[in-house]
Amino acid sequence: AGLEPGPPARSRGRPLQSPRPAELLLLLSCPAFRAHFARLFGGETADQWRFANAARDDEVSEDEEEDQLRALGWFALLRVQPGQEAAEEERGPAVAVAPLGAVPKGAPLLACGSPFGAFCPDIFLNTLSRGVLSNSAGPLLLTDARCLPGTEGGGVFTARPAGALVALVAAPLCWKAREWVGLTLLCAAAPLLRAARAALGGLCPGIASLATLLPPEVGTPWGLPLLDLGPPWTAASVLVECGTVWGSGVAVAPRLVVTCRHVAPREAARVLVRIVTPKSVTIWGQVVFATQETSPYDIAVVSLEEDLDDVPMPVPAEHFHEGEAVSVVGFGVFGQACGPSVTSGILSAVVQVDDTPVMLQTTCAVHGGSSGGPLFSTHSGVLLGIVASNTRDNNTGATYPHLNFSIPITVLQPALQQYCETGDLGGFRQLDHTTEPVRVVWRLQRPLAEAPRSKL
Amino acid sequence: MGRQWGSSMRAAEQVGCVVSASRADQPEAGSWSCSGVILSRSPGLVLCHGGIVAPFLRAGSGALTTAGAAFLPGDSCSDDLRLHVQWAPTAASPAGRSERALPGLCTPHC
Repeated sequence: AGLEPGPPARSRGRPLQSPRPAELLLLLSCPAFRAHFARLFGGETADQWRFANAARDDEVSEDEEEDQLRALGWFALLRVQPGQEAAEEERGPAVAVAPLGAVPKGAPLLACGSPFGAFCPDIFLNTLSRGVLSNSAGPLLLTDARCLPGTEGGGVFTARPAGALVALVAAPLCWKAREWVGLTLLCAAAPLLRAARAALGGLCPGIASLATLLPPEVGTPWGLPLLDLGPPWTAASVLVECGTVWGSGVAVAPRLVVTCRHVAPREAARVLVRIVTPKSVTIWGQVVFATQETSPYDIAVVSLEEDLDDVPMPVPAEHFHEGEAVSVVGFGVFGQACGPSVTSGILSAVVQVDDTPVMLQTTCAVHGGSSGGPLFSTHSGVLLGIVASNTRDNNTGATYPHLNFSIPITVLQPALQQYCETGDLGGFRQLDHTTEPVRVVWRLQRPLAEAPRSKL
Repeated sequence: MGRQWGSSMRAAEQVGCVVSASRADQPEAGSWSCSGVILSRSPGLVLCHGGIVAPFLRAGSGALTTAGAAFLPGDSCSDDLRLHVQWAPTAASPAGRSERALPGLCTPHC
């Protein structure tokens, strides 16, 4: 829902059509979307979730919020009354619809909606936003393309093949436990159009014939394989459960998983590691090393009781390039309820001490539960680091998912290599004896240019 | 946006639109609006978010919670529902231009 519609006004550089009257033909929904929504956002976590305009409790009454939540998975099919515009106005490209499940996690997406709806279309009509398919549960999709209130109902399209309609925006903004999640909730377009075809067919003949005008759901209108399988490196991201605590981890060798100390804090503790790709497997493991609380590197290493079969092992990076496209793959937000989420961004900073990278910062959306997960270079797929934390402003309590910190893999690689070759933990023990400048960086303080001078 | 996005952007912008809903004869009662996708231009078919017509449901929003329901007919909403669709033309056209400043929106310096 948006704000008061503004008067018809000029589009960005081109005149807008005057608003055309339309009639409501159908209200459409996808029962599978609503079922997955109830599973992921309902239950005991229901009261933690807020969507779109309902984020400001003081602005929306409980009834209105309830109405909005009920309408979240519903869409409207309208028939626009013919206008006087010249014939060419009535033509325009038919949109192609991507089949459900055809777009893999991590695939780039383009969202096109109008922030604030009809309030200011001459400025905001068809504003674009880019991201990736972060996660999916049947027709319920999540993207990290950032959308604003008013873009509900806007289309989300693939980059390849160009312009295939994947989904419509169901809820542009999500808050969980008052943390902005930075993900947009989508409903896949294909099942909605199937519901429309079925429903129109059951209505009076004059309307039923409209079903033939609905865009076809095509593998690919261009005969291309719709999309290659998603990036192979997402498979290395695993879920780590240690008692009641869970987080993410990354498989770095067939029997070795790296995670965060705050996920698996105690050496010799038994942990459960869940792999979801290429198939769902659960393997027990044991924490063979965890850094001390005093170490700035929040790291733990788990040795598995069985090999990880068919999981491609990530290649560790040797260099870091600020500005490069990166992806985080973690179990934040949904944890065990569905596979890992992929969020995209850039490597926003590489913090060095004595010319050695000791901290990586990215603009990906990182949420609670993603700790311990892998940070990859999007194009090369090499493993850049281990996600350790995002940012909270203690004064305002606000959390910034898009500012987060990772431990460079170059810090861990020598110790990992030594342990894999000899079983010696000596390299890991070095992580407990980092220099003061490294500690200062991870305490988010400015490295001292020089030792403070005594005033005496 | 990189080259890979050019034709996606054009395709997205050519089917994008905004939809507003209001009560007949009660424009002061406020209105709701959202974005939408043009599925067909002649005759015009648009898919938009259902949240903007939920306030007009004769049976209230409870009708949206019927288990397994995949659609509701158009007459589920009251007759005073007025819908309008607006989109950018696929070619220049002499549509109305408005010079009036827009109320309520401002761009504060960061």
